[in-house]
Amino acid sequence: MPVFHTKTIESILEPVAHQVSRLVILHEEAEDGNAMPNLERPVQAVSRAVSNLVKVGRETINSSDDPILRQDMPASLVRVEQASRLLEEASSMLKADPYSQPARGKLIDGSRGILQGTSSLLLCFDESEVRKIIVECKRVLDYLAVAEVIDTMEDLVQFVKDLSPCLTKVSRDVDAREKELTHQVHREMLIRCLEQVKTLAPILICSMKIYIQLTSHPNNKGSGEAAENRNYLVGRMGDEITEIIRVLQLTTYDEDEWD
Amino acid sequence: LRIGWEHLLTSINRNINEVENQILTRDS
Repeated sequence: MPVFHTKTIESILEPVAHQVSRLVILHEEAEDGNAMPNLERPVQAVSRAVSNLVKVGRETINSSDDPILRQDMPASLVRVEQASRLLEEASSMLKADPYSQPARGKLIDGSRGILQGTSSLLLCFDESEVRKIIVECKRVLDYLAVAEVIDTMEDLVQFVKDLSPCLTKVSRDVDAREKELTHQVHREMLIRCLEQVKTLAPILICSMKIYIQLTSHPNNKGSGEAAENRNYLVGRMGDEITEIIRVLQLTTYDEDEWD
Repeated sequence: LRIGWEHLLTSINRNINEVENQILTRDS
């Protein structure tokens, strides 16, 4: 069962998560009474890496136009900085006393803290990326809402010109996102919805064309039915896009799916 | 445990660098 919901996050965090948990168990079970090694150098390296990360993180926050990212990300950076300080404290305590138990505790807390901080940092960033895709999806929904008022061929041509690049972007972004997900059920849901949207889009345009042709004909026969058909297709496409938005935001696992 | 802690700190260091790269890549 995957723990991390994207392959990128999994590839970055899983090796270190595995090592932290293994070492915590070893440490808790250890009754060796051996002296701890001098960890000054590796801890200093971690401190430098954390400083760089915090710098990059702050620059990202300052340049981002995503208010949620700007709000959520600082706490993750603080978490990583605090954890880094715990490691520094542990390192200097161990230098003075290689048998220090509190120092070992700080090492564990610091390691866990860095893992938690980087994990929430990646999640903040990932959620922000998802929001960007959702903005595009909502743009498609806005265009679909216009479909019902289009009654000339000129407007239809413009509608297709506006909708096509937006749909292409959604298709490309959702396709890439689907490939990033570790949860098979969510992947399949996105694939299915995207296929539906791709199938429905040309049918919708066709139905709009039929409606325009029928309404411009002198006897106007069948235009009511054509409008109903067009509205049905708008609804179907809207439902699929709404479902894509919902699935994109899922990060936890529905227990029923494991039954 | 001796090798373990040094190894873990090296991994943590790499992990932080990867997170940084991730942010820089996506932010660009």
